[in-house]
Amino acid sequence: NSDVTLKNERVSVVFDSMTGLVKEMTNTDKGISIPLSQNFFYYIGHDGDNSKPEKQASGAYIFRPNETNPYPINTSATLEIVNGELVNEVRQVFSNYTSQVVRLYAGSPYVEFEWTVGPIPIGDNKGREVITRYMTKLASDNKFYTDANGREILQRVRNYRPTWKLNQTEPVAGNYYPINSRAFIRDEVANSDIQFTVLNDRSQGGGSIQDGNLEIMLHRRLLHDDSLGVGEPLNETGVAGNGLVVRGKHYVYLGDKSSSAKLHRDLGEEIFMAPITAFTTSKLTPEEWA
Amino acid sequence: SYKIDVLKRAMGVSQHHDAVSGTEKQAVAYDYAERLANGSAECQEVINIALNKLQDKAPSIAAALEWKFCNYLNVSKCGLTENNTAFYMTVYNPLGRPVDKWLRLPVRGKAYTIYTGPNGELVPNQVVPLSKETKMVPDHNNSRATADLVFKASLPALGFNTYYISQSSGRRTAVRKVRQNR
Repeated sequence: NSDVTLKNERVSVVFDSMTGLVKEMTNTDKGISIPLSQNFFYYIGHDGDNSKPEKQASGAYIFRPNETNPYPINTSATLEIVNGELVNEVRQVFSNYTSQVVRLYAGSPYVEFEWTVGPIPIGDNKGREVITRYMTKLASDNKFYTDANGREILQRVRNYRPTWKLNQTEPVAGNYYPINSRAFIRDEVANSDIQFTVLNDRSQGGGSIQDGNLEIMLHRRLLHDDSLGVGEPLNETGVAGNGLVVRGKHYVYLGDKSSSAKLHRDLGEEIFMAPITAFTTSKLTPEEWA
Repeated sequence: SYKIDVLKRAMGVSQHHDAVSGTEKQAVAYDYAERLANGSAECQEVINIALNKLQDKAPSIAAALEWKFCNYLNVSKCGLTENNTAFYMTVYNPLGRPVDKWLRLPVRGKAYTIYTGPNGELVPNQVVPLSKETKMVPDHNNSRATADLVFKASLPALGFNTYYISQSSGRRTAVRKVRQNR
């Protein structure tokens, strides 16, 4: 009945015993601890009406959710725990199409979230757009930061564009930006030095729709064409015909601003230029090989 | 270089805006994927040749090795590591600085011994059982793996390290299920 703690010598993550969801994250090196929650949600894609431009459907070109608030895929997850000398992991199952493994390797300063989503159900004739949302209490003051193709970090301000006066008509999609390799939020309060950083393994879209939150789109399956040229709904069925299963990783780091800046530069490079593995079943003995 | 050109051309085609944004028609998406896969396969042949050139071989064993690549490691699937009780692995680091990288290989054994380097140093490893519930061995991928073999590769800048991996006797890491209050 007690909470589950995943930890190594540098970082720890606590999972709530009641819900199975992440509850707290601590950077032991830096002595920083924050309440952190993470869950999967989905937006229902707007069906649209292609005869009326103002009623655009959510599709390949356009992210246009039906409502501002997404639905949680589940409010709790079942847990499995693996403890070992090199890696500890907590496996969470949220639904028959959403699961996650949270991993902590020995000596690692960051936590790995490996998400698996799909096939997204469409039996109720609703298109779904699945996100993961990291929820902190950081006072991010309408701001979050993304990379520009892995190079310059850009500050994004909610409902604001730096070069024109914005008339915001899409409270969610209008605050989504490309996240090509990393995104982070900071405690923007004076004298606070906390930063929460997420690196991804592929380009995704995401935003900070509420202060302290960072959400990232993982997988989409939609039933209507958005009438911008592709001429098909974004509904990949895959080989089996039920829809695609997608798996990817987020690398999550909690730290101060300077250590976060160093980590995301080094780690971003290591994710982008990952080692190349090759295998052979040579009959050589290990001695001959050596 | 003509082998590398296959991937160069596929990448060139993929600079088109609909490949970048994912707004192509499904049939076109399949075509892009096929071009990239063909390019990737050709480049793997080049890497095969390069690895054989980089690795000094004793005159008595001068025959070139055939290196295989596991393109589905992200979904815990690799025929070679699943179906062999012993194999060699080379890990090349393309970065200009040394890197420590955690590797996960899909396997079927319960315990493994890993040696590296010319002196045959033992590499600590852990065998982590896969979970059907989290779809780590999804029915979709026809994998026979029952576990992931986890170890850390320490790699030099712009260089490689080789590992000899063989099945041994021992036990896997235990999995604990948590019963939750609802």
